[in-house]
Amino acid sequence: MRGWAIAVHGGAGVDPCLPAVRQEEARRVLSRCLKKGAAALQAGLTAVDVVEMVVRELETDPVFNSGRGSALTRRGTVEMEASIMDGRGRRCGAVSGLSTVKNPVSLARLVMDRSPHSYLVFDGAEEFAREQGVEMVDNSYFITEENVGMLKLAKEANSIMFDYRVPIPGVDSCSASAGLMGATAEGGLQMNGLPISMYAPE
Amino acid sequence: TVGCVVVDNNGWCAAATSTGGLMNKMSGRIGDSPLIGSGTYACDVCAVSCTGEGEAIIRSTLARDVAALMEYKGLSLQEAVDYAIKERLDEGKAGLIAVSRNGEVAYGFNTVGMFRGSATQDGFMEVGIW
Repeated sequence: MRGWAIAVHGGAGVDPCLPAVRQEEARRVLSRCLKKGAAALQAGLTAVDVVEMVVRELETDPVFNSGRGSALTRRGTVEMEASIMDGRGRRCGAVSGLSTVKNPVSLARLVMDRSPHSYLVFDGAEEFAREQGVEMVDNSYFITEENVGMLKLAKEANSIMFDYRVPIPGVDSCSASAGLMGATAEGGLQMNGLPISMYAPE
Repeated sequence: TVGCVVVDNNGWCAAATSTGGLMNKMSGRIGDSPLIGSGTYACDVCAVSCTGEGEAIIRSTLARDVAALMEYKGLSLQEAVDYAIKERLDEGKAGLIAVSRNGEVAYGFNTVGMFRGSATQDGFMEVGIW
């Protein structure tokens, strides 16, 4: 046993043209969260407490796509989801469709610790959150100016963006531009106004 | 999407993942992050957190596959991560981070980049993107 270890991520599918200032911002947040987790492990906290604490930190910072700074639905709202799993006994908890819970990962933890279930979604999850007294905020708290602009671009490009980039017009496949769901017009089948092929990769 | 995987001083592993999902997604859409065994998994061997194209991660039960490759094929953590990313995603684009009960840390991705960081008790610390 080599002692404790920790890893964090802030999402894959990074835009190759990400400006240097954004890269520095992301590195700063990752370093801060990593150090916080490492200090907690050094102090003897358990693995499940540390992963919850670190993901809360990442949810609170608007730099990444979770909690505040979450991607927006086509209606311009936020619907968040999270899960947590403790290798000790393989216990787990998950939530989806949250729109007012400030830290989704902590509600997932409560599903694991204080409910008979392993997964609660939408209204049921929000009701459970009220019962448990977790911090709840207005949906607008999660919405950033930048993401409102991104959603507008996505709608104009008629696309679902997996890495926040505007599809290059005429892109005929997702792989041609890493991480993008460009509208590919295979056949006529549409869903939500988009070619069905759009959803397959998603 | 954000995630964290940890192995503590007692060798216990844990994983957590949280996301806002996809920009311009339909209301009601659920991705891989909350699905245990796909976006998140932890057992007494390792802990895994995934990010990327939800459909590919769900279909490949990516997080559980890393643990199964270690349990049943006896692969090391990095070998299991590399195999899962290389062989399980078909055309999908994704990345993952993982730790093992022995204190190893590993990651893999087939996208252009993945925001990531890792640290171990012996003082190693790294933050990367590309």
